[in-house]
Amino acid sequence: NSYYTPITPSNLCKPRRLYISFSDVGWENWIIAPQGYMANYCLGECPFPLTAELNSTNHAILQTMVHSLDPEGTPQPCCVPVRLSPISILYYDNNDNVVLRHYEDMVVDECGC
Amino acid sequence: LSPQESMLLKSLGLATKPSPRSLAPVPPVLWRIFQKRAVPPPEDSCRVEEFNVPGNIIRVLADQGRFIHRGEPRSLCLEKRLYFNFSALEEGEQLTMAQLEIKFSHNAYHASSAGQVFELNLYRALQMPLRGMSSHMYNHRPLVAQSFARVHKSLLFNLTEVAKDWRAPSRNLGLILEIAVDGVDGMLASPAGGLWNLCSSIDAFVDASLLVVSLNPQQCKATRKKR
Repeated sequence: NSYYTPITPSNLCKPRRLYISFSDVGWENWIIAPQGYMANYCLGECPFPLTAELNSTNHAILQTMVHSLDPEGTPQPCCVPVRLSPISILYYDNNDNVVLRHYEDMVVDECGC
Repeated sequence: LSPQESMLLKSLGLATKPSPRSLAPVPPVLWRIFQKRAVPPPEDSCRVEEFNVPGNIIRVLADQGRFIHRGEPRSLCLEKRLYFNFSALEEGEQLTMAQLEIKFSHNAYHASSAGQVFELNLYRALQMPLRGMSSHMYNHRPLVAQSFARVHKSLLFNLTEVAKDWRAPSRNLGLILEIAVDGVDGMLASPAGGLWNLCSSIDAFVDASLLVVSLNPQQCKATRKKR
């Protein structure tokens, strides 16, 4: 399920809600838990001037400046995940063993330019 | 599988989509760890705090060995081959812990065997069982030798070093589990005539399973970066 409900009505670079449902991909017979999870994704503008809450790198500040001077030649910086969380998945493997596996960087908590 | 599904499985470190035949109950220990890690997520998801070892994959392998019925000596209440299929562990995974659990259906302290001591021994098997053969060659120096007076619901043994050997299929010959009544014949005459079966407490044996913790370095980059 991918639907667009911005957490705050803004086109600035921010996490956007994205719920991954394992039954949607037909995995419900081997994944025990969770049934899905909120993965989110990053979307939004990185306009000049970059404000502090946009988690920007120094280079991004430089790039927005150049973009403001030469919009056709240099694009805006990208809006990307800057803080992610792990998730754990309980599932059956092909030998009918129960497996608990941890995966890093599976949930977007914060975005930045 | 669609290309997307294959890619997604691969990103989760799975070569194929699992298709389990039987849905075993989730071991309570895994369910507790899973729930504890749900909120908040752990700082380091590549370490299992509960066992204080590195690892991002925890499996509970079911025992696939059979009972051995020799009938002699009668003091031997239970003799069983234990075998755990290690093919589920992927190449590159580092085994960091293996814990054997021997489960009984209940705490048993059988009145007729009051004060009776049991001897538990675990031996390394030296060959796979051949069809029809009742003898099971094993190394007579026990890996584990423990005596207990009360049948606890669950007995735990750390078999990490032994299990590391089992990564090579040719060396994975399993174990022989023996539980015997310590030093006496299994059947004693009761004062009221008839026989006390001192082994009856061991009838509460349910099964054995092996909890294996392993680390897949490929999926623990952050840890590597920290290091």
